[in-house]
Amino acid sequence: VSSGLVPKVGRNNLIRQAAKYTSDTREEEDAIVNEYEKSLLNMFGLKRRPTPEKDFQVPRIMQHLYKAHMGDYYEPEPKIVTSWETGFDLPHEDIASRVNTARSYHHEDNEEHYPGMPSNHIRLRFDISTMPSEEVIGAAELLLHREAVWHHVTSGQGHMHRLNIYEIVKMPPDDGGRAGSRFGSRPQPITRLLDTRLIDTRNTTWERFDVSPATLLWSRVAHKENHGLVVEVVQEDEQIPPQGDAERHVRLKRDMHHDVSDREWVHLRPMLLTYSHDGKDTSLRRRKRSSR
Amino acid sequence: NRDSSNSSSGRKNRRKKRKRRNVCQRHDLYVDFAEVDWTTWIVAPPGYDAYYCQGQCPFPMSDHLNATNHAIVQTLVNAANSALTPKPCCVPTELGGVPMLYLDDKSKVVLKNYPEMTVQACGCR
Repeated sequence: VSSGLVPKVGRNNLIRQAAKYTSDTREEEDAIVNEYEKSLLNMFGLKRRPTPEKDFQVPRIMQHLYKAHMGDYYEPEPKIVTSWETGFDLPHEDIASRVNTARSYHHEDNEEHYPGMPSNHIRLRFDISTMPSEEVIGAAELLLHREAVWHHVTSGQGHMHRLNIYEIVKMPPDDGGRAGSRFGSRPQPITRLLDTRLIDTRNTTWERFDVSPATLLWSRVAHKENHGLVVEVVQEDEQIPPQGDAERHVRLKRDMHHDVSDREWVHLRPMLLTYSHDGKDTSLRRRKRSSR
Repeated sequence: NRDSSNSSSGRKNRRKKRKRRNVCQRHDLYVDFAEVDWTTWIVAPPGYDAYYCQGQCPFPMSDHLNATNHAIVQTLVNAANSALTPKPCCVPTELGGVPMLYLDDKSKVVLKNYPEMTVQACGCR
C-alpha cells in the first residue's frame, strides 16, 4: 500500500522503470515502488506520510531552534519567524554536539489537574511514547513562558515569585479519595523537587529547566508510568499563591489567558523539548561557514 | 571573435572545454520540496542543493578526481581489455547533512539533521 510519499506522476514513472525488472504483473511493479517508499519513510523515521492540518502552527521556539542551528547558512524564508524569542537559544555546545534531533511536545490538556490539587499547581504530562525507539535522549528541558505583569507593589518583594518544578514519582491509588477521607483531605502524589527558581514578574522571557533525568526515565517506561511534572508558583515574600494579575504571569493554563488566541497559545504554552540522537553521524551544532 | 573561433587554436580550446565538461564532476541539482508535494509537512527549508556526480573517469586521472587505488588499477585493466571491465564510476566521495524542520506522522514538530543528503565532492571509484 502506497504511503503517499511519492507523488502520483513520480509513482507512475517509477512503476514504468520497475517494469523492466519484473515479469509483467502490475502487483510486482507496485511492490517494488512500495519498497522504495518504505525506504524513504525509514530515512525520515516515519511510519506513514505526515498529514498535518492545514493551519497547523509550528511553535516559534522550534522555528528559532532551526534558525539558530542553521547559523551562517540561514536564509530568511516566509515560513520562519524573523524575530528572536527572549531567553531562548540553542542548547549548550556540549549537548548540541552529541545530539542530532530536537522534538517538541505539548502537555495533555485534560490531565492538568488531579483531585485535591492546589490552585497554584499545574500538572504537565507529556506523551513522549511517539519518539522512535532507536533515538536516545541526550537532554530535555521544560520551557515556560512568562509575560511581564504590572501590579501595584509599593514595598517589599511582591513582584518576586518562586517557580518550583516537581517530578511526580507516584500517583495516589484510584480510590485515593476514600482512603484520605479520614483526614478530610485527598492524598497527594509523591513528588520530588527537580528545580526551583526565583523570578521577577516585571520581565518577559522563557524559563528553561533541565528535566533530562525524568524524561529519560519516561522514555524507558510505559506511558501510564509517566506521571509527568507539577509546576508550583508562589509569591516569594508571603509563600502564598500569586494574586490578581500576577496569577497569569507564567503561561501555564489556557483558561487563565482568554486574551490570547488559540493560534498564539501554541507559541506560548509550556513545552517539553527533547534532544536525542539516532546513531547517525550528524549533530545539531550551530553551522558555521569556514573562513577563506 | 569570429577569427579566433575559426582558427585551429579556437577549435582546440573548444574541444578542451568539452572534454573538461565530460570529466567526472559535481553538477547542480536543487531539490524543490514543492515539486514532490512535501511542503505540507516540511516546514523548512523549502528545498536544498543536493548536487549530483556525472562524467567520465578518463586516463590520466588527475588528483582532483579522488581516485582510489582500486580505480587506478581498474583503469589499467580497462586499458588492457575494455571488453573485460568498464572504466571506474563517477560517484559522490563526500556527503553532507541537511537540517530539516518538519511535522512527523503524529504531528509533533521535529528538527533533525539528516546525514548524507548533499554531495560535497565527486570522484572516480
